[in-house]
Amino acid sequence: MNIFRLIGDLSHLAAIIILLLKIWKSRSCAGISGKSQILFAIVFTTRYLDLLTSFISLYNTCMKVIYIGCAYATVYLIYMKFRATYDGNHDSFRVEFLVVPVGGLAVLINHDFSFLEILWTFSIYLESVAILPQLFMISKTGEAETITTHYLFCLGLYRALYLFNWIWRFYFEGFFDMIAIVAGVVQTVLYCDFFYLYVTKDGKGYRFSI
Amino acid sequence: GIKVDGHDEL
Repeated sequence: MNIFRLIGDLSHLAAIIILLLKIWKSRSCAGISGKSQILFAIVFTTRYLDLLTSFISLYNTCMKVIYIGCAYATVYLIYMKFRATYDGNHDSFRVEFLVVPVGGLAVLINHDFSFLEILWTFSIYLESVAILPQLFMISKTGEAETITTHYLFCLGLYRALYLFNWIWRFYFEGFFDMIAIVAGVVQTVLYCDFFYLYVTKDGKGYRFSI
Repeated sequence: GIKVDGHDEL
């Protein structure tokens, strides 16, 4: 554990909680892509199946349980509790164009051809592109609420911090995981355009295009 | 290198 990893995890946690609270407090999921949230729920589910097979640390277990729980709670709020506010017409990204190629890639390129490892690899690849339906939705409507931009910023910051974590681990532990690194770079790059807008617009709610 | 028996990152 290093400082980049810890702050990255906390940033990820903050993003998840910001989104949950935003939906809960406003009683609305307007402007939020339910498809991206389903993809994140799939990501956590397929990645954290090792909860059942191996114990790493109390921190690790707690965070995994919280991430999974929050992901499903978010999906529940969007598709059940506040379904009337869900903007399905603008959430029109075709997720099969992500899930199918990513599934194929996970079977082809992985560290070990075993069930859990392929699911882990699938989750890594899928996470790198899971935000695309959300970014697509924002570019389609041309606007995002302030709180939604904070959510996206924390989510992007988390993966950017993980890149520093991997640099740290490479130099000080000789550890590197090429699959995670390449996917992490892709994921971070997808946020770059957004980061630029977030910083230059001072994080205020705004109309913008991607 | 990478060891496959468990991933400690989240």
